[in-house]
Amino acid sequence: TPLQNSLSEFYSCV
Amino acid sequence: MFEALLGNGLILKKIIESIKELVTEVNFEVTSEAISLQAMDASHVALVVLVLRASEFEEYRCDRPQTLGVSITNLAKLLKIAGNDDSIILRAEDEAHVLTLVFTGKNNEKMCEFNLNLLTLDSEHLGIPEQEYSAEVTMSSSEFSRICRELTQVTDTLNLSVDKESVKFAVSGDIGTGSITMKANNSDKSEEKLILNVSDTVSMAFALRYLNLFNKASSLSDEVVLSLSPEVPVVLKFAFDLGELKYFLAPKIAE
Repeated sequence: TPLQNSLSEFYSCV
Repeated sequence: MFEALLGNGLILKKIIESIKELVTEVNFEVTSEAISLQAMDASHVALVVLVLRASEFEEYRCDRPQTLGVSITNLAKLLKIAGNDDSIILRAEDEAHVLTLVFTGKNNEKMCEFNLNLLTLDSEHLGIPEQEYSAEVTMSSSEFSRICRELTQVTDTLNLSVDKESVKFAVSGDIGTGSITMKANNSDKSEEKLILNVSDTVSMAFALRYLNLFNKASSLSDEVVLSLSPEVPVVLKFAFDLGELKYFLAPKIAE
């Protein structure tokens, strides 16, 4: 089954 | 002082219903230009971005920018009390501890006023770059909602593939596999129409559970715009008169 990514892997927190 | 009058209160009821299962406590930023919010769901997989333009309210005043920490759960409870035809006023003093909500019936026959206690919340603001997407799909929001709901019966993951001619919604589960393919067309029937703007073919996987939650916003807009690029979150955009509601969802990756 595919793993769900997390948004923080794509965008940095500001 | 912040005060905004919305003649069509139903739209606010729909907006809050569309986000309450994803985010429970959020910071609303109010400025002279807009009411906005950006919040991630608890598992940091999905993001809600809402912008309501000041110019679209019947009356709008914001003397100084302010952050209003709101329990969406409790706001939803209060908005349930507002009638579908009611106008809604949102009001907060400077450095407010409460958000005042006033619901007024169409013929001024009834007025409800509530003070919702505000919260102090840490905000996790993500820096989302403006980007060009490989593929953009514009289609009927109710049709997309129906496809997601129906395919959820097969499995929990939607494989979405877009090329220049068509979009394919594919699933694979214990009971078998299947797909729904829709070709780009400019039908007069809004539920059939599908506009593709594709520079590169994309194929990605997403959790249907989240897409189903996003699709609650289909009551706000007849159309949904899906923006896809490989290995970045998909964006679902629902635009309406008052502003727009966007959802970001991180893709699933193969183990």
